[in-house]
Amino acid sequence: PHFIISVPQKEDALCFNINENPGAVLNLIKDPVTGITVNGQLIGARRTSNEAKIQNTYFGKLGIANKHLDLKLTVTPEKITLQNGNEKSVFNWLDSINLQQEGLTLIINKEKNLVLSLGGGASFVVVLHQVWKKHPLHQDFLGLYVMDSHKLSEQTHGLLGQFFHPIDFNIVEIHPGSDPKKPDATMIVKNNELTVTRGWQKDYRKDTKHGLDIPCWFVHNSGAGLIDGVHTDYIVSSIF
Amino acid sequence: LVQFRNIKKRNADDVIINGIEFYSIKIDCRVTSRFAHNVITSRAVNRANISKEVIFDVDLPKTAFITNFTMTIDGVTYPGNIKEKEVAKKQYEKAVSKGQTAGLVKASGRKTEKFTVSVNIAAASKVTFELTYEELLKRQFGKYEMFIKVKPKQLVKNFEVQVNIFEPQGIRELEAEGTFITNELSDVIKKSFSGKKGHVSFKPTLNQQRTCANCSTTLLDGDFTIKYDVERGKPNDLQIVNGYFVHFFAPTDLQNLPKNVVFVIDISGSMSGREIEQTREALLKILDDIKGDDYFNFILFGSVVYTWKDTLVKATAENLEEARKFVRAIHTEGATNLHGGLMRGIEMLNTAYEKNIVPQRSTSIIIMLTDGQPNVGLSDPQQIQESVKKAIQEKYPLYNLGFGYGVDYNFLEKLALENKGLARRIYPDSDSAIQLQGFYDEVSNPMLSDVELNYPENSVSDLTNNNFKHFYDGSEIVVAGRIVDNDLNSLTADVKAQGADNDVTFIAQGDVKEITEALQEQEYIFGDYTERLWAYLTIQQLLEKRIAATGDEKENLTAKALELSLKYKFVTPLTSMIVTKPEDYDNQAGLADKPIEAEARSAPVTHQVSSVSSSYRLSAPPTWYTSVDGD
Repeated sequence: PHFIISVPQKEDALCFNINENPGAVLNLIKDPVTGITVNGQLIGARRTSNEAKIQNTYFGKLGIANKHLDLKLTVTPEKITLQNGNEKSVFNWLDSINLQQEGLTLIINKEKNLVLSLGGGASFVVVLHQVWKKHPLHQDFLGLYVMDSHKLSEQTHGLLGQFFHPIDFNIVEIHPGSDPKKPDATMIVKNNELTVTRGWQKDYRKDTKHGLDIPCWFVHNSGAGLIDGVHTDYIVSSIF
Repeated sequence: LVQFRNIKKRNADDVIINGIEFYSIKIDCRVTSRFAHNVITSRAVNRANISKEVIFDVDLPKTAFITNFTMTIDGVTYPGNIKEKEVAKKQYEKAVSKGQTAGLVKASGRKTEKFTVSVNIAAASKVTFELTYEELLKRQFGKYEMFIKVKPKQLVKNFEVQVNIFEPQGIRELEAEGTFITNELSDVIKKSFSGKKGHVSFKPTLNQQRTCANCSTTLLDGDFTIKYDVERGKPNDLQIVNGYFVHFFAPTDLQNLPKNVVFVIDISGSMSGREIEQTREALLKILDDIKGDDYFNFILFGSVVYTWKDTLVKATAENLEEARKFVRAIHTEGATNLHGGLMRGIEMLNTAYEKNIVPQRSTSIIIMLTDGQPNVGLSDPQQIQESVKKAIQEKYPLYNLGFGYGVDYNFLEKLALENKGLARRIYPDSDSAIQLQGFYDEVSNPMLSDVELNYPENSVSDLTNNNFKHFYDGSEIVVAGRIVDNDLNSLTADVKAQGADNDVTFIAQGDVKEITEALQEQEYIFGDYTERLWAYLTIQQLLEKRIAATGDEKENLTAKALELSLKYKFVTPLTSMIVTKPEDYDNQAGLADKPIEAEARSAPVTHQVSSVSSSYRLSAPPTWYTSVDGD
């Protein structure tokens, strides 16, 4: 999956990819103060194409939980399961739902996306990516967009969560890269000097088919030097 | 063409020349639904006790795109890297630091371009070269033709050509022949086909390769050609595989459309001698082929424009006889009033329709033959293009035949492509008349005009060209695209065209499930061929459109073609492949480019170095959120 980290104070964005094996569960957000945790499980192609050397992975399952509210939302491309205490509701992507409960709003836009707002805090948009059903290789997957992330606590961590509070970086020495449209540069961030490449990543919130290009500085090697630790530190044992 | 050169004298052992033994050459071709994936592998060993140069020399069809090249020396692989042309050149120049160097690929013949790599290898070292290229085979005169030039310069212990063809429609006929095949060798070609599969193999032993019993020279030198056709039970075949579709349209049993042909012939001074003689010869042969229902006329241009008849005339026996006399008397004079000649032709066709001289339901073409650049009347190429386009209004396709190398082929190609035709170079050789006649044969049997292939708008995207001025007998129309409807179970295509007597409609339907399953079973042949076929066709058409485009349109077409060339790793005129060689033994990097017809010369193509732009637009993202997704 590709990560886009917005840096509003710089009017810019950072991005990186995480390449990990299908089946791995990654911790994306963990906020001990609000009790919110978001994990995602990776999927790959149904089977590996003969010529594909590197298998791309995507999120096939997302788990959003609020420990304080005893609330768990599991999202897959097939169904959406909301566990509210002992009460369990299952929806599918063909439903159009607007569910409002105390401290929780869940809106499912049929076959497109869902929006989950928890209390007055951050809200999460999960985008459904559908591929051609008879495609022998690819399968449906999910994207996660976090809005108003500043409403989570300063102690928030995780592959995405660590970037919810201001991050500073400097770009120097912009120079031609191997692709004429994508210059390389040196980025100074967290006392590291990283070689980064100007590129684009897609925002699929409005147009799930084509997406909107978001220019960003791409950090190579699974975000090494930008993320705290290494990406394997974020592998957890289960979706909740 | 596989060719190996080794300099200096021959070793006593006749498979080792100058210390180098090529112990294996394999040409492996897999064709799935007309899309050919060819891999040429050759293995050599340096039997000498000092380092030696080994040359890998292959001729491939001009219509093919190289997709990969690797060189493996003693287990270490040196891959070719496909990059945007300017970036590749920059890197290449940096690597060699010796100024300009000839490229690895050169235009070499009418149908081929040559790929050459040489490398120095140490004593007792082994080297394996592997070149991959792909092409969409075109149907002409009722057959798909694939040709492989075979020319090893020495005897090879294991030499083989293996061709596997898979056609979902079923194979109707399959031929294989070589220009070098003797009676003894004819039994070595094994050919078989049954149902959807066809196979050709050619594996001569060392002794069968010898020019005579005790000779150490090889008789493998020439064209190895495979021709085949598929079953034509239905006019359409729609195949949907892995999210892409391809539609082959080639109806049979249609009546010929009556046609009107205006020949616009350059008779300027430069055509004197063999050129005009060959033109006369070709026109006389063409006159033998003109059908009784057709209308035709000749327009000659030197400094002045002449016409044979004031209007188009029917191809009656009397008119044809009179035309022959006229053709025999054609002689050269003056300069080149190309615009005048063309405009006279267009006016003549317009008048013929207005005054009902020709049948309303007939189709018209303009064939121009020229060897020079316009220098009388309107002579600015840009202005000629604008004027001709305005006058033709897409009513008649314009075919431009450029005689020889002095012609401004770029201009002729633009002019033709802007007017729904095409340009062809006629090579100044002993068979020029046959080349001219051959071209006429290709376009002389239109069966349908204004052919439109339509697909449900919400089901497909990224369509290749789906509008064709003509469908010619023995050819095939190919359209490919991407499936965007996630629930699609079957795809319906609607083909509309004008036939000889009335408008015709064909409906084609492709069932996703059946075809996908059937092809998955055959995946060993060539799994993702539909997607690559689509990419190949899209790039080819974008490059063609780019020739006639200007300004922003040209930039957009270039960007799209470049993006696809890089994504699918095709060496096209916009990309280059850098071949990095081992640093020892003075080896240098090499650059493989795709020559274009407008630059075609027998001399090597050289490269200009240009710098990479250093200004970039660093636009900011429009909204603020943090996300994770996939693309």
